[in-house]
Parts: sequence; structure tokens; C-alpha cells
Amino acid sequence: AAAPAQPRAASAQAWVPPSPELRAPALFALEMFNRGRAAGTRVVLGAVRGRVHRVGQGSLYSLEATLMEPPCNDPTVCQLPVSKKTLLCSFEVLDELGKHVLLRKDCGLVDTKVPGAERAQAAGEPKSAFTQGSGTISSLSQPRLDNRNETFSPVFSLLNEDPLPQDLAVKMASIFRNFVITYNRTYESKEEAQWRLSVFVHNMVRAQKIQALDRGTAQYGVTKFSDLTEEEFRTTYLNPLLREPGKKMKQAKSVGDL
Amino acid sequence: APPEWDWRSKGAVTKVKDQGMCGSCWAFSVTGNVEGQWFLNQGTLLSLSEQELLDCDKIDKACMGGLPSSAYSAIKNLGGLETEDDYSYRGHMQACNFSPEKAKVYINDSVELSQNEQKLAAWLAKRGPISVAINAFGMQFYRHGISRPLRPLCSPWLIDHAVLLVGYGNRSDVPFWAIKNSWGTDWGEKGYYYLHRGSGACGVNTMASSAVVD
Repeated sequence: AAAPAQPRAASAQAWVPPSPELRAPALFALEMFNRGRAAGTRVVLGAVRGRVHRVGQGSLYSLEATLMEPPCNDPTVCQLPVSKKTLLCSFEVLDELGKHVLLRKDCGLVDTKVPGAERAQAAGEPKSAFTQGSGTISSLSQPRLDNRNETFSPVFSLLNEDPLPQDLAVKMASIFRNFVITYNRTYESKEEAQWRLSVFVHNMVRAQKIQALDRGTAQYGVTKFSDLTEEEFRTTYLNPLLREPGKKMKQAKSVGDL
Repeated sequence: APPEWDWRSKGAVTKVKDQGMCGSCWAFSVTGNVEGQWFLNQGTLLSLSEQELLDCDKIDKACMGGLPSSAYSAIKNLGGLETEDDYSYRGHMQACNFSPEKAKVYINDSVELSQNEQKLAAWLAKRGPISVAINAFGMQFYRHGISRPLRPLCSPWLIDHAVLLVGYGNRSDVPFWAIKNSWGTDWGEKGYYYLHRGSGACGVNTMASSAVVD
């Protein structure tokens, strides 16, 4: 899902305490939001509204929630004037058989005291995607493909913007360059290299979506196949004949019968 | 089934191979299984030839794909498999160059295994690595960890990749199958893929089979 170009202000629509059905997914989204935050900086849930869409055995919740940041208590880091900040967040939470998965998180700061918060944001507040996750884009170290703990989450969250922000385009080009070196890729022309870069960027978005929808512990990201389109990968490395009925074989005896 | 099992640590599994730009996973899955069966029945681990299957199995389609069930038949009808050294991998179809006198292993039959993952685990622990086919959703970008895509995204009906189950266990209470892939050691966890066990993830239980060596 695309990150908003600008943080949003709370709309005039009435907000109510979370309904019982929205409460569990909202609390889960809150828990995910607070994961990794120090005790004094965790936000609390304000109002919640949303809708639910039933999908098979699961439910997809689209939530909007206000989250309140605690007032700053550390005089060495507090900005003046001290004010309590409110975040307006959109979450998508999938609940499948009671297990929650956060599919999307998209937050922006809202100064509830000032009308026209969007203008205030445009005037200097950072974008939400930069303020969440493990760091800012500018603080990301040079990507290293051999680092298995490497995640591109802060990069991914901006990849849906079109066109890519300049600094992100540079960062992706850098990741792609490392990919080319690591996997010893050569392209026939500048045009092909450019095309492969665009495929690579598109694939990073796909990998992020696959990551978001994985319920195990797997990590997805750059691999030696990252410059191939889905079609190229399928036709080159996979085996469509496996979908055809095979030769009937005898049923093996189970181990107990052996 | 024992709580965990790994044929790699028992010497039944050859090193990870690389199918290159060729849809020959079916050949690697089957030779991996025959390597394990031969080891368990004859006590010797031999790295066997996939190229022989690409060139000489006329039912399957070499780099365009194939089925383990017909590959077992081809091995049986040809009279066995040569070793990797004698008939090395080229990654494209060539004229069949199989010599019966060079065949180092044979198989007597092949069997289809249960779709029950608990029974599969028990079979694996007792009888050796298993050829399976899976839906390869997400594998293009897999790096490490236990994969468990949402079921609708990784349907058991859309099987498109053959691999080899070599073990199973739990990591932090998450049950997994250890899967030997054929995309080289620079993919996944040193060439291995870990898939959730017990949920029919990506159809792992739908096409399990093995050669029989008497």
C-alpha cells in the first residue's frame, strides 16, 4: 500500500472508543507499533474506527487509530514547547484463526491543537515513514548483501511512491550495484542495466509484500534472482509439468507396517 | 517419528548442486532421493547424474520440466544412473550418452508416500530423504528462516518446483522441514530452504515419493 505523501490530519468524522470487535486487532497493531520502543516512549491507543472484511477463515481489519505519544520527560532531549503529540495511523491487520498479522502501518503526526495540521507538517515535521522502524533513510548504512540481519523496511515503506524520492533512488541504485558485484552480473547495454534496475526495485516491493504475508520466521530480500521478472524466473527455474498428473505409483507401506 | 531428524549429519546427502538456468529440478529431486536410498541400502554415498536424466529420459522434458514419477521409470528402464563424475551436468539437453556398464546404482521400483506429514516424517527418519514437489511462492526472494506463506498465496494446487526433504525439526517451537534445493549454495541457507511443517505449507505433502532399492 502506498505511503501517503503527507501526514494527515484527523478528519471531522466522529471518533469513538473501539468497538469490541476492533479492539483486539487495534491492540495488536499498537503492540507492533510499540515493539522496540523504550518504556517511556511507548504510545497509547486513543480512538479507533474501522471496518472488517471477511476473507475465508480470516478477517481483514482496516483501522484508523489515534495514538498518543507520552509527554517528554527528559529535559536534555525535549523540544520546546513541550506538547503531547498525537499520531494518526492507518493499520491493516489480518486475523486468521485468532492469529494476527500486521500487513500495513502508516502513521503521521497530527498536532491536535493546531487546525490545518497538514500545513504544519509540510512546514517541517518529518514524514511518518522516516520516523518509524529502525532508523531513517539517511542513517541507513551502506547495504551489505552478505549481512543476513539486513532489512530494508525503511526503504520498502517508501518504494510505493512514484516517482521514487531522489535519495531513495540513489539508495536503491547503491543496493543494486552491490547486487551486481556480489552476483557477478553483466548486462549487454546501459539500457538493459537500467531495465534490470527497475526490475530489481519492483522486486524489492514484491519481497516486502511476501515478507508481510509470511507467518513463519523467514526473511525475504535480495537474492541472486532479484533482477529477474516473475515471468523470467518462472520460465527459467521452475517446472510447470509438475501440475500435470504423473504416472501412478504404488502406495508405500507406512513405517509401522514395514 | 522422532522429534527431529537430519540425514545431512548422517552422511546420506551429497553437497548442494546448481541446476543453472534450466527447469531440471525434477532430476535433482529424484537423484537426491536415489543417492539417499543407495546410501541407506548399500552404505555408499555417490553423487549421481542429473544430466543422464535430462538427455535420456524421453518422457520428461529436460530443462522444460519433468515429473519424478516418470524419472523413476526412466532410471529403472535405462538400467541405473551413472555418477556425476562420469556423466556431468551441463544444464541443457544433449544426445543421450548413457552407458549401462558405467551405471553405478540401480533402483527396483518407486513408491508414492502418504500425504500425512507426521507419517512422512516417520518415513523419512526410517527410510531416507524424500522427493517432494512444492509451490515455489516467495522462493525467488527467500534468504533464511522458516517460510510459511499464507495458504491462498501458496496453494497446494499450483505445484511448480521439485526438491528433496532431508530432515525436520523445530526452531524455537516452529516446526520445519529441511529442504535441499538445487539453486546452488549462494541461495537460501547455504542452498537449503526451511518450510513450515504440519500445515501442508505450499503443498509439501502432496507429491512425496521415493525410489526403492532392494
